[in-house]
Amino acid sequence: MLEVNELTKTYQLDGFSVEALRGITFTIKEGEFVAIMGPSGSGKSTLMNLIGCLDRPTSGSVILDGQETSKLKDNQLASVRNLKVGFVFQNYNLLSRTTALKNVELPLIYAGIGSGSRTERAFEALKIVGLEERAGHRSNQLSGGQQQRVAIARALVNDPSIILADEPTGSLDSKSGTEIMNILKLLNDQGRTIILVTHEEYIAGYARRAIRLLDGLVTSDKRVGKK
Amino acid sequence: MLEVNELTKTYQLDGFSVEALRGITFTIKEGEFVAIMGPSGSGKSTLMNLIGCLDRPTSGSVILDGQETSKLKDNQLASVRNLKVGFVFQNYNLLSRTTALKNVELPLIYAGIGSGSRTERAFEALKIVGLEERAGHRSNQLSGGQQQRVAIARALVNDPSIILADEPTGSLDSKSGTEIMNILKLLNDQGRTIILVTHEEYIAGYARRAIRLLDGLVTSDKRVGKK
Ligand SMILES: Nc1ncnc2c1ncn2[C@@H]1O[C@H](COP(=O)(O)OP(=O)(O)OP(=O)(O)O)[C@@H](O)[C@H]1O
Ligand SMILES: Nc1ncnc2c1ncn2[C@@H]1O[C@H](COP(=O)(O)OP(=O)(O)OP(=O)(O)O)[C@@H](O)[C@H]1O
Ligand SMILES: [Mg+2]
Ligand SMILES: [Mg+2]
Repeated sequence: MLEVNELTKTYQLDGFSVEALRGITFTIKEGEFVAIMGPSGSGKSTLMNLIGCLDRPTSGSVILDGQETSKLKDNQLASVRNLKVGFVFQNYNLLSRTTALKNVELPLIYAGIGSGSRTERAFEALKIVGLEERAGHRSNQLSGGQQQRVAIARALVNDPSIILADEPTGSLDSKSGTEIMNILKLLNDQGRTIILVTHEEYIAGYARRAIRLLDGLVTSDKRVGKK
Repeated sequence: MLEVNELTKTYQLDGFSVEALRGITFTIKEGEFVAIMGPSGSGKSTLMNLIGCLDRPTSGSVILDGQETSKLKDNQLASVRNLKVGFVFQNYNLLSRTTALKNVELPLIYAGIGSGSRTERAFEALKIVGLEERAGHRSNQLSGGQQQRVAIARALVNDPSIILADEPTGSLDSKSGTEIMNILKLLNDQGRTIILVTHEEYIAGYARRAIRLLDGLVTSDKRVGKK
């Protein structure tokens, strides 16, 4: 269960500020599949970073499973984030000189999982996204879409209850994109909450609810067709 | 005029190799608008890097305006590249702590343009992609789609005769994506050659020819509808 109340985020830059979010309020129940859409610069990634406990709001609150995240200390925030949330970054955020396998193992290292089962689980996650043959290759030796899929495997490996995916199919051709959406659909059928930023209508079609942003505000929030 | 003959590229990794391109041959005439498509990992970016003189083939040749690029020394390659080719990278390749304006000025610095007209031309290029208000912001302070548009402005600022764009609309919503495609269409109407990698069919629809890759080989090369 996720609740955001009157969320704002203002980035203070040298001499001026950018109001990325100007008052966002909504609730997402467990097991929902929500698409967040809106033009470039409308605040989607900023919102995902706040929901995913990667950044703190300027004002307002994020309540994740009953806990108000802005009240937590950094280390508590990190452990909530690591145990509950799987995050697929818009720019992948992989360690470029590290192998695909090791990148996927990272959340398991933070969770204190032993190395034997860690490697096994990371390999399974790479298999799900179709990259088991590249497990030993470094990220900077993979294509754009392959890196994106490693980032998706890393987000799933800890079996999180909420998956936040920021443009997860941006670099993928339609076949790979559809495969990833089927994985997310399966995880959602199994009860996980999926929140997905996308600008592609056919990707948003997998969700059952679409929240649209414009200039840091919600302009619409409604149920959408089921795929 | 661009000719590639029996082009191959094999990446040698620690202990094994990846044949990214396995024999590619085609000719693109001046003023054409070509889309390069294919699944993730099929070799599109590798092909673009070879055409754009950013990397050398394992075998075969790239002939750009009558010059065989693989025969050029590094500094000659760099100047051919900088004067003739505008390159939009799949991962933007911006200097993250540098302002949008300074990033767009880079090709002009290499071309030896004086600082007054450099700043003016870079600002004009940012205006074309709709980002003049963010000229003084650093790349790491911009959204994904804003960074992509800075990368496009940088590719256009030197007024190159060939524009190579690797997934230029991957992070853009359909409105921004359409604006970028209209810019490229205008440049093509003015006689520039455009080669564009994309996995989105509606973006490929702007091109008049589509070359499809699969596992490092061309599977089809045909004229497509005009938009
Ligand atoms: N620097 C590199 N070192 C080693 N292998 C590489 C490197 N870059 C790409 N490859 C490999 O070469 C193959 C082709 O990669 P390329 O980036 O050209 O594909 P692509 O068609 O652009 O894919 P995408 O649509 O995912 O961007 C892939 O299997 C990839 O892993
Ligand atoms: N680290 C930052 N510092 C300063 N400003 C930022 C930062 N990150 C984002 N912004 C600004 O906040 C606004 C919202 O950015 P955000 O990344 O949330 O947009 P977005 O909807 O994800 O866009 P896109 O679709 O292009 O990825 C933009 O105007 C952007 O320039
Ligand atoms: Mg974003
Ligand atoms: Mg690529």
